[in-house]
Amino acid sequence: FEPVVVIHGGAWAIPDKLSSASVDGVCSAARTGYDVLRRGGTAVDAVEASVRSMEDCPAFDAGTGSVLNTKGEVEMDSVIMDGRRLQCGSVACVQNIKNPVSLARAVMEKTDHTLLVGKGANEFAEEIGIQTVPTDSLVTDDAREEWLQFMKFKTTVNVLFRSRAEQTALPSTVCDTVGHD
Amino acid sequence: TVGAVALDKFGNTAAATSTGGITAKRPGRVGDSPIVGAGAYADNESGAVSTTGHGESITKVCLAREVTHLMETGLAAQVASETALQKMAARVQGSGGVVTVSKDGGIGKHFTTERMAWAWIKEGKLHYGLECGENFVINL
Repeated sequence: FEPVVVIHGGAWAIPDKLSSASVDGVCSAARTGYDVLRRGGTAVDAVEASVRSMEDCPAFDAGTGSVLNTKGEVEMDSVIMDGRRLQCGSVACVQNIKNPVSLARAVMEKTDHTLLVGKGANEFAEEIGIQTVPTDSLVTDDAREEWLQFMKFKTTVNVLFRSRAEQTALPSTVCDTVGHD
Repeated sequence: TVGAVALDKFGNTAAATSTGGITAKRPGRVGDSPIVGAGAYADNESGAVSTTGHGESITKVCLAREVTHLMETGLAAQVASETALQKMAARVQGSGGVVTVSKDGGIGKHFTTERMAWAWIKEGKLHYGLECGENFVINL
């Protein structure tokens, strides 16, 4: 088989200020994964390496560069799947982990489970020696700024549209701007 | 959200997806990304898919599994990717994107949002783009 790697860096209304970094990031991730395949690595090795490279790139909403929830916290999700025997592993709402995809791979390879979430996922990371990092190291200035803007926007919406029915009737363009992972 | 799919020289497929979610999401909210069949799927008998976009919509239609299912019916990776995203738009009015590799190395990538950064490498050529219709190529 001719090795192939295909990458995405997220589908949304990517602003111009992030466009170059996003394109550079996916190209770099493709090269990283392809190098793994060229050296004889497996498809699982390749996708993990590619995703790790994007988790380490602050232009993307994953790992370093993750956005913030309403409490101003980072909660990350990841999944990995091996097509040989449909083995898979995933984690959800993990905090303080630099590369959640590698934790997902550990769930796949070191447990009988397919999904670990929250505190349990973080405890599993500790158990197998995956190093935790300070939250601040995962949060970029852009993510903080976006969070502040959104919280201001949300307050304004709450004032302008007092009922839930009114809020759910907001134009889809508004929802598209704020509602994508 | 970021994601990758691959086919190695042994004919094995894999997929991975990772995300920080949505800005100012409710604590504890989980989208499609960690859900097998929604955020990603890989099966050597069809191919591998990684998805991105509106998490709740993607989860409702099991987008990644939908793409591999369409490939099982004989559709090419690109057609399966486009068809699944069209179905998601029609059924739950959701938008997003996918990258796909079929079991025989066919490539698919499609998005129904304004932009999606994507790249793929096969036979020493790097293809990449951001806007709809773009396909820049570099010989490695």
